[in-house]
Amino acid sequence: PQMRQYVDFNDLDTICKLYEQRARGLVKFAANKVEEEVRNGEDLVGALNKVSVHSVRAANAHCHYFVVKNFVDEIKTLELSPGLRSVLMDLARLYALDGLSKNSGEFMEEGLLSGKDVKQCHQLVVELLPKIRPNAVSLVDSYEFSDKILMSVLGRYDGNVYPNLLEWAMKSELNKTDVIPAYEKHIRPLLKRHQMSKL
Amino acid sequence: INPDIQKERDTRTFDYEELAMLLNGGKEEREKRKKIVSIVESDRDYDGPDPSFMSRMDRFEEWMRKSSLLVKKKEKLGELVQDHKDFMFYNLNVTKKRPNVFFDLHYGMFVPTLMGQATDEQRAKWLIPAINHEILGTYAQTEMGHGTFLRGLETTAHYDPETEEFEIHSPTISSIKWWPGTLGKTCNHAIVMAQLYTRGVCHGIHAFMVQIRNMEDHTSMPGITLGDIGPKFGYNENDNGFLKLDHVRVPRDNMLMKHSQVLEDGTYVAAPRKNLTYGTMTMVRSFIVRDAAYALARACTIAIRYSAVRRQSELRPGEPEPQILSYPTQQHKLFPLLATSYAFFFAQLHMVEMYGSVNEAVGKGDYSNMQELHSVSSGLKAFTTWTTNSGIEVCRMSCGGHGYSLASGLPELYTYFTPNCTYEGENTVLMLQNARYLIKCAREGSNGAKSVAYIHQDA
Repeated sequence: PQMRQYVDFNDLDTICKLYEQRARGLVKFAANKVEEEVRNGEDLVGALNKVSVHSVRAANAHCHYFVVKNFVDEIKTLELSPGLRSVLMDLARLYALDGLSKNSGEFMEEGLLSGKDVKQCHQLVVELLPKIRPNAVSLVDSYEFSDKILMSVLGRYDGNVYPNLLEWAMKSELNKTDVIPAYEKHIRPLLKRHQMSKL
Repeated sequence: INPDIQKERDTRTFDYEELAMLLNGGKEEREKRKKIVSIVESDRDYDGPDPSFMSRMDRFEEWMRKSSLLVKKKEKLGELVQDHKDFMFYNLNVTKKRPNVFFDLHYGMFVPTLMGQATDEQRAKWLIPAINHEILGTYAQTEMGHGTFLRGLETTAHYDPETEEFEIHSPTISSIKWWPGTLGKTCNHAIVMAQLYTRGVCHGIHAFMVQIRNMEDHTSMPGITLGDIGPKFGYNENDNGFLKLDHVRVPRDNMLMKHSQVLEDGTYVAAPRKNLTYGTMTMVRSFIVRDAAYALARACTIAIRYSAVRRQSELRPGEPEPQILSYPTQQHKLFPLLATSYAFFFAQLHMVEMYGSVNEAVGKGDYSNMQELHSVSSGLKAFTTWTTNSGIEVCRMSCGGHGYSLASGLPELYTYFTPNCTYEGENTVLMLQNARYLIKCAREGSNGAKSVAYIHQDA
């Protein structure tokens, strides 16, 4: 409860601290479990195996913390125009808050967030979406993947999806002839038999 | 240009050039990339049928044609393709992220292993011919029965001091090398990982150069059985192969001996560090983090552009159908993934940089950061590939019915990306390796490296 009065979801450093504490908590939990198993007579290999489910959660939280912190640190360090910095900051906040929101159970487990905090977090993610919207297409354009690399009718740079979807479908082997060879072999005899049975 | 997507581009609030330069390695690098793209895309020789409508054999042959063309045409690019990074980008544009049978395993693993583990004499013998494409190589580690657990590999290499040769052998069905790319039908050499025995003692996994095909007529060498492992979930242009060795004898010099050696009389000289043999895998894991970032970025590009031009339903009767990108639920599916692609972009920069500096230090005999690199590359490889794998599927679903068509590009992106979760270390096992390091740091109370120092700080 003391921690929570300092949580400011607008501050990326605070959010990074939450990730750090979640990772520390889960690593220490796994390490303590290993100690416990060893004290109960298990050898280290056996102890690590028994604790492996907790260990994977700990490693995942550690990697998540690494990626969030690295993202925030990079944006702080890079020389950027105010416009771009603000857009990247919004992306970093969205990444970090979405991670809090989707892994809220682990943050709550560590006593870092309350149910009320998590609700606020969900809301902040929703509020960030319209801020990203005006830049969404340009943010993906900036990677500069050519159409030939994407090989996607839906993801074409010019957005002319429907005429190209039709053109693409026309390449299908089945469209080489109007009547497929299987008609004579399988469809026509079936239809004939059906018509004869009606008679 | 579709007016809806143009409108989206007109509303941006940042300097496009500034971000494009940041994401493409700076002004000069971006210019270079643009030139390479333009050269490849204007070269009609690289055109070919749409792979979505091709059989496996046709795909295999078409990508072999493109791969060999790329090698032949590389020289003409002069200064544009100066280093490995440039060549990788050139390759990506020719093969469109599909396998390059003359490049991926050859330059991705065969050449780096020679660079990292061969002595100067061995480099002179194999590295130069490899770079000149006089020999084509692959890296044969995984077996039918064992993959990630390297100590479980069964292939043996017994040293015979009488003849100063190693006898390399697949003792069981499960020990047959299984999965290595381009092994089945393309390569004529392989670096084979096998359990080394000298004087009756096993010294663990070591790397051996084995000629697997005759250089004259490309037939399998005596004692060697080779083949393709059959169709897969994706990557069907590649002849991922199998290799069975029946008491194949190679000279003593064919063991890569930069780090550990076997002397003429069979004396084993151990490497200064046990896991130096696994350097190639650490490198590949670092590059997989980069692939994860770009694969997610590509999926987001497709889904977000399509969401800008697709209109669906009416919010209120009689109103125009909104772009699906305007729906909060669509934004909630895609924008966190867009943000993730940026987070991964910066993570891969860090990872590749870290690999470069640790590798340089190892070359100078400084092994102090190897454990840290191994831990970070294992953890990030697993973390980013899992996220990207599920993220591509979310992008596909976000395109509604059309996402299911191969025309969307997303099914193939998914099937090409998904093996990243299981090759070069199965993800759960890699997470456990990362966790072992974290738990060790926590238990021993040592601060360890910078990335784990926080474990001992006060909450």
